Amino acid sequence: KDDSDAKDEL
Amino acid sequence: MNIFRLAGDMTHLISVLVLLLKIYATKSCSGISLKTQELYAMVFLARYLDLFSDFISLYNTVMKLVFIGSSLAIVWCMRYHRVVRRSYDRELDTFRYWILVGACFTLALVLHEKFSFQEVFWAFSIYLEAVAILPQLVLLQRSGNVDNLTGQYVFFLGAYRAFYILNWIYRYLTEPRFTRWISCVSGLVQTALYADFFYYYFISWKNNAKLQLPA
Repeated sequence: KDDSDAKDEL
Repeated sequence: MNIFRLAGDMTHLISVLVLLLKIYATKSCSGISLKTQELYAMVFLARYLDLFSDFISLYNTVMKLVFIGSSLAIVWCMRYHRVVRRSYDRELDTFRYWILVGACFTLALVLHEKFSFQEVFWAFSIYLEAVAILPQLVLLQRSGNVDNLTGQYVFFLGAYRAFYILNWIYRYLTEPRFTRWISCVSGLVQTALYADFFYYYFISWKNNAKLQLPA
């Protein structure tokens, strides 16, 4: 999973 | 991570700390909607299902634990703490929120990024958070006078998603493949729901008067 579609936001 | 998202997360954290302070310092939860707190607990539990499966960063994991832990602690406190529970406005906090939960879950089954268990629950949590403040706003209107800490709690809770909107604009402009329509549209609806509260909050701050929401 690259950064932009990983759920990296809270 | 960008400054807008960090500001948003910090504002969200402040809103949680203000609420915990109010409940702990005054041993009272008057003016606080248990239903909104329960909706937020559902939001965090549904959104952070990836807590143990996808490690993004220590910050991400710690903040998820803080939000899940604090929302559950507040719900527990308002329901079972022998002193705090007595000040709960049970007869004013009557919003039938299962309609909201059902509608958001149905929408998540239809509108999601990918049709998987985790993604449907994630979309559900995004939609549910957009409307989670409704019971609290209704309670504020019914209970008339709003104590300072409660007003500040709602203000910071509304402001954090406004910072996230700036974050999404920034990421859209700087990251080639960044599209989060579900989050963006829901975030706009969520922030719009606070519009009248922000207006009366600003008026009360300008006139240095008590926050009064019209019934």
